[in-house]
Amino acid sequence: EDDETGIMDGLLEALQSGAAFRRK
Amino acid sequence: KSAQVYIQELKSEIKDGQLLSCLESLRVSLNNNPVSWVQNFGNEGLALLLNILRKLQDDKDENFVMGGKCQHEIIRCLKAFMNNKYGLKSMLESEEGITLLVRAINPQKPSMMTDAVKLLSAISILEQPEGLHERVLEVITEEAEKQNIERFQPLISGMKNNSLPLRASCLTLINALISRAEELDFRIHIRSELLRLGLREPLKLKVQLRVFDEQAEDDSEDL
Repeated sequence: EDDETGIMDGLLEALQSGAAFRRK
Repeated sequence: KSAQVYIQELKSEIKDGQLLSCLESLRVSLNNNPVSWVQNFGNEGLALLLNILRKLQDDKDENFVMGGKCQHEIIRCLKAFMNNKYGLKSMLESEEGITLLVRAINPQKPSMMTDAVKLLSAISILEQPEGLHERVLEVITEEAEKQNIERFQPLISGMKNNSLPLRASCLTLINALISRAEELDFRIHIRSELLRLGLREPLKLKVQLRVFDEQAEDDSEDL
């Protein structure tokens, strides 16, 4: 699990889709 | 090629075309190999990449086009390096990582700036370690002070650029920085600062797009 790749891709996707900004 | 071979090549101070092809090949290796390969490249490889990036950024007499291409390729390598927990942690712990990404915010080089701004946005929304958005903003502020410009001026310039990906990435970083700030006063302050610098100007198109979308929705309902 610690070796998981794609972290940056996931963050960029969350930013692009707006999911990173959804208010909790 | 093994990670060690790349390290040796980067240490040998190759330049221009040779450096560019080494970096392109390194990016492919960082992207396509397992994390253990990235770990072998490790902090030593990261330090070499950052060191070369800093030198290229500092070197004003550098062959402008080739230097720019190499800088952009290093930013791409950094993205590939940071695409796992190990690499991301190493980058965040490196002394100059964030600073050099901020220095790559150069509206004269739109495609490199787009990639650098994207990485800074991603760093800003990380929850651990805490306060990364503050760190990014702090470095943006420091670098602007050195250049004697308003801190958000490069992002506003980016939003006036013809490149749509650059405009989108600049606004994304702005949103990332504002949305992560905890204090309401601070968020309002940042928004006012951006509006004073002319944030709305490049967004005028958005008003028209909203009209287009809203009217399309109305027509769709009528239909």
